[in-house]
Amino acid sequence: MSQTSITSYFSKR
Amino acid sequence: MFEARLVQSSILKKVLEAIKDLLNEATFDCSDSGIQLQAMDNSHVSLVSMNLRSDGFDKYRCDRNISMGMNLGSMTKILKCAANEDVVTMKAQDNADTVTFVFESPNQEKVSDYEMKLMNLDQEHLGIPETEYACVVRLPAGEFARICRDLSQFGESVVISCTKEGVKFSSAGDIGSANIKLAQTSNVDKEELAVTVEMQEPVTLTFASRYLNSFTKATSLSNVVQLSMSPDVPLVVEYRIGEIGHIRYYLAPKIED
Repeated sequence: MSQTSITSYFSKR
Repeated sequence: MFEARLVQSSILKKVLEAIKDLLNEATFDCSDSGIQLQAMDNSHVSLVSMNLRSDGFDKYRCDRNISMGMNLGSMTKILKCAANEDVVTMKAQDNADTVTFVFESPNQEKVSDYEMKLMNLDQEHLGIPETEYACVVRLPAGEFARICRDLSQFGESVVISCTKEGVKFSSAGDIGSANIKLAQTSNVDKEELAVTVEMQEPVTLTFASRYLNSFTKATSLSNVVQLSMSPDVPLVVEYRIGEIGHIRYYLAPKIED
């Protein structure tokens, strides 16, 4: 299992 | 001028306790609607979003929006100087480079003030899309903390699977495997002891247990915790902060290699 990053779900405003 | 007065300094102490393990520093964005904070942990795996509404304070004044970069370790040290029953006031001049915390004992016989330097933190706010979650679970916060602590002994991941029957937490590792199933409670007399599951569709996701354990540092804030899940989106772990606001932790899932 590999950990994903929160930034791949929420875009920088 | 920014000034916010809270009769229960314990709320602010607990809020710091809830975020200081995940975040070293964070920006407190203050406006006339209240104080907001949003920050990712250093590894960008989780995001903390906190909101304290201005109407939850005993006195709240914010002439101009102000963003205060706080070192949370220093802020924790200062808040440790406040007794739980002290009244706390945070205040800062417009575009100031320091913030002052004033602690007043209930009988006003002891008044302390602590001035802390502010930091210039780059503001990288993330947009969090409104989401209709496939599963929303509410359970006693203490129960969730216990589950996370017990399962983290077995492995570094926790699988959370939610069906209409209830929610199952699983972990496996070198010493073996563990499963904890919580059924929906039928009729409990106290709301905060209930386990409820609102399910649109079943969901199973895997998360790193060390982040879940960090989130449970917020347990002292609320009797109930709410977990929101949808396939392939971050988990939301939400604790209400009295009548004044909430703290939400977002955790990116782990996926098959």
